[in-house]
Amino acid sequence: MNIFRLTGDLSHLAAIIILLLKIWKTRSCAGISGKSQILFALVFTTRYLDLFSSFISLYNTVMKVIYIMCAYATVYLIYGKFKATYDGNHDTFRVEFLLIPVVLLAVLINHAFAPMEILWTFSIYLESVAILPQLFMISKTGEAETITTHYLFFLGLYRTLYLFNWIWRFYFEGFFDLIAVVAGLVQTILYCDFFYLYITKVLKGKKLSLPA
Amino acid sequence: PNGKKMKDEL
Repeated sequence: MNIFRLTGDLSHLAAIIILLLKIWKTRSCAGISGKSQILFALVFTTRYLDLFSSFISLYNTVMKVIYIMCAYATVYLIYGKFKATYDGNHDTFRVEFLLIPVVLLAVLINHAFAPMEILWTFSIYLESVAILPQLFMISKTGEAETITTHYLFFLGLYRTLYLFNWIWRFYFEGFFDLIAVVAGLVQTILYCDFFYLYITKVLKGKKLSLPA
Repeated sequence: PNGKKMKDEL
């Protein structure tokens, strides 16, 4: 455990909780892509199946359980409790365009051709692109609530910090996971445009709105 | 290097 890994995990946790609180406090999931949230729930479910097969640490187990529970709670709030506020008309990204290539890639490029490994690899690849329905929704409506941008910032920051964590582990522990690093790079790059808007607009007190 | 899976990460 190094500082990049820990702050990355906490940033991820912050993102998840910001989103849950935003929906809960405003009693609305307007502007939130339910599709992205379903994909994240799928990411956690397929990645954390090892909760049943191996124990790594109390920290590891607790964080995994929190992530999974929060992911399903978010999906429930969007498609259940606050369904009336869900903006399905703008959440029109075709997820099959992500899922099909990700499944194929996970079957073709993995550490071992075994069910658990393929599911883990699938989750890594899927996570890297799971935010696309959300970014697509923002580009379609041309704006995002400020709290939604904070959510996206922490979510993007998390994988960026993981990149530093992997550099650290490569140098100090001799660890290197090509699949995670490449997917993490892709994931971080997808946030770059958003980071730019966040820094130049949101941090200066302006709402995130895109030119028409 | 093909690398190895970091099983302890989230």
